[in-house]
Amino acid sequence: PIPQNKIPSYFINR
Amino acid sequence: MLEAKFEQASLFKRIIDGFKDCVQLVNFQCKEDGIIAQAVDDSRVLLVSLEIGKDAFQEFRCDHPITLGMDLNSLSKILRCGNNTDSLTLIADDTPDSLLLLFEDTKRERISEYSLKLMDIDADFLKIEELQYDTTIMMPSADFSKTVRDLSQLSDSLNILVTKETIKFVTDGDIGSGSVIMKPFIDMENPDESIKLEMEQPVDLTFGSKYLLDIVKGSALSNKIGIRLSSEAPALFQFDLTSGFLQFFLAPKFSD
Repeated sequence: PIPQNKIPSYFINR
Repeated sequence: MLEAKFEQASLFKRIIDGFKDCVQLVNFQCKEDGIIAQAVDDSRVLLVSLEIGKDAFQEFRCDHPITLGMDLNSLSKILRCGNNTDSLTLIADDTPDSLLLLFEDTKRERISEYSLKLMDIDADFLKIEELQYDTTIMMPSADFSKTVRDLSQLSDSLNILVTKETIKFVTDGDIGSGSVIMKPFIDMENPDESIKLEMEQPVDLTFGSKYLLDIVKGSALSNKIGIRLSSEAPALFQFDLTSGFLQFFLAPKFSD
């Protein structure tokens, strides 16, 4: 299966 | 004090049903101009962003910012208790430990009242920037969900290729393969059936079918879906409300 990216960290800033 | 009245309980039910299968514990931020919520799914592949503007409500009042931490499974159990045509009022005080949901059937003078215990949810605060996209598509949400549901039967990955004049959905799995090709067209009789395509750059992206199957559950909110694709950033799938939107940001799979 094709590996999956994640939501980039620049979207998620604490 | 929050007092937010939906003319029809069905609107809030459809909103919650649109994303309760992707994320479970969500903080709803209530402010004077409406309610927003953002959450990332456990696999951190899908980010949901909801905005309900105050004009989506029949009445809306929120004196101070209030955070409602809710388990969407519990919330949807209570939303099932109201009739779709009832009005629904959400009531909470300034530092609430529960949310009051008031269903009113004006015809038969029936009032149903439920209280949902709120939760302390420690979630990331998300900042979603305005991104540049290579391609923007607007199409009937029914067409997109049928295409996703049909092709997802054949593989756990769905490839979307956009060129100047065509939008192509392709899948290739163990039992076989499938492809759906759509072209932009303007339907003069009912414009909502049109397919619009603005292509800056061609894109060739692959997504996980299971995420797209969750995203298309938002189709009950709008008969159109906006799809914005970029080779550099997560794809944006957006359903517009009368005032506000339900957005899904989905990270693509690695392209070969």
